[in-house]
Amino acid sequence: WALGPAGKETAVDYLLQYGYLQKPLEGPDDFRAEDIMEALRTFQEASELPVSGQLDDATRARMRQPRCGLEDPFNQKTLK
Amino acid sequence: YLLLGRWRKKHLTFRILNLPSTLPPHTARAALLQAFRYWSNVAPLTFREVQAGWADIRLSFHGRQSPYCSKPFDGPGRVLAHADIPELGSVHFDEDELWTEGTSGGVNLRIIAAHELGHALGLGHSRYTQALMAPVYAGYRAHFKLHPDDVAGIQALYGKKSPEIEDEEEEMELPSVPHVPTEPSPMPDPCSGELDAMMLGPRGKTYAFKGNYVWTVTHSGLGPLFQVSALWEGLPGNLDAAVYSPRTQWIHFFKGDKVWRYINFKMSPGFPKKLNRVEPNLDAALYWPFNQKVFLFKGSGYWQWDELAPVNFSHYPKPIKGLFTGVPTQPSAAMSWRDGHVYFFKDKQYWRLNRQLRVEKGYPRDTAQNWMHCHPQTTDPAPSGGDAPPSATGTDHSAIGTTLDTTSTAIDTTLNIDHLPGDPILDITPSATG
Repeated sequence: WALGPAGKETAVDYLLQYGYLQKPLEGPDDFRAEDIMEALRTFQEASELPVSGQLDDATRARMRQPRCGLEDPFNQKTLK
Repeated sequence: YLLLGRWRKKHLTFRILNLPSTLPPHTARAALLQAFRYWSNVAPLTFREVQAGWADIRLSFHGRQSPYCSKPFDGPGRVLAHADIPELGSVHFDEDELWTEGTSGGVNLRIIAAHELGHALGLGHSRYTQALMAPVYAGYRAHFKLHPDDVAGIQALYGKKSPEIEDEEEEMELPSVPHVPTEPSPMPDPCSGELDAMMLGPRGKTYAFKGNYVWTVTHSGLGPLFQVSALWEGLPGNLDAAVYSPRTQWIHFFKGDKVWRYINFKMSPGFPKKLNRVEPNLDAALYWPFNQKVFLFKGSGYWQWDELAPVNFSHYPKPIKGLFTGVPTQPSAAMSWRDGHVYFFKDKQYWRLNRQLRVEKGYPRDTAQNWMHCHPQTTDPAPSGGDAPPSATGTDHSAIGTTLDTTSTAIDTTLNIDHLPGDPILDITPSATG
């Protein structure tokens, strides 16, 4: 619900690809809303965006920015 | 900054394997060379370009497909480039980007290259959005320079650049071709075709050992050269033999009068041990899956070893030629490979054996060309039904299908290899389906 049907797939892929969300080794693929919100907050903070935990336009635009293919080490939990 | 790894040496070679089509070659090269200079200006690093052969850092451009990279790019925009951390050295750029220099349009090659070299030297992404190592491209900057966080990160890895080195560089005025001290242990050239050992290891990976280095051999090419001790901590280089047994998961390395045992990359307690039941300075070792025994070779003799049974070598060594027909004495290396064949290596050549452990016709062949993907001096006729290069990952069922033709009965027949050839057990003539 935090992402809305349209953004869910892309945003979760992005958060996964760049290390903001940790794919549970054994768990189901879909993530708890709170995990996604925490990952969004981490991404927004690292991107110097307003930290809302929601997939707002500014966050969506940032995710479309050209970037490096390596992961970001900004979510301490997934980094560990 | 985040430190992901570091090179144990500070004088690195690099090679530019190809260039983007959207820039004149000299402009693209200048951008890449300047990218190296950003780092060598602030840390005691030197970068020497090589035009052929192996290099520590290898820069290349590829698109959505690449035979050498498991991570395809995504067309213009989004992911621009990626790089491996030390000491792997791969730096890849998306060839579908509009690479530019000197303009705010497109994607500036110099800045992106400097970022990816930061990864190749051991830096992760920075939280400073204006730092070079920030994950997102912040656009073209005419007077670009490293952010203090970038400098702090690279100096945390390699130290500060001391003035005398700076003077020396100024004297040389050769921005990218300073002297490179010889390695204490020269890195071998896989294209020499010479080996200390070959091993089909866990998960079907093929490892080649020479000097202090080891590399993997895959269908699409060679993996990076690693120092043996970087993978198997505590293991010396210049090994005599290496063998992995799927039966026990043990990897045994032999050198001189010692044997080391590892499970994956972890040394087993109590090792290394002294070799006292077989002669020291072995030549080669292999695991034969059909009787699940390890064979050790030295000179013209072999030992057959059951890892899980009490050792009884009273009848050994036996003559190699009595069991492995047509192979050379004093082999450099040997292994049973995924295709079900046994291979012996010596000097620059190798021999392939059939199920009856007889060398097949048309052998020996050249190791460098057929295993190490080196360009032939002369075009060698493709081996007839011969050595499909090692499959990329794991077992290549197509190769197995065409090469093994093994029926389960052949595999289930437990051969006690002690019998000499001619023994009915050994004279299995493959059935029509086997």
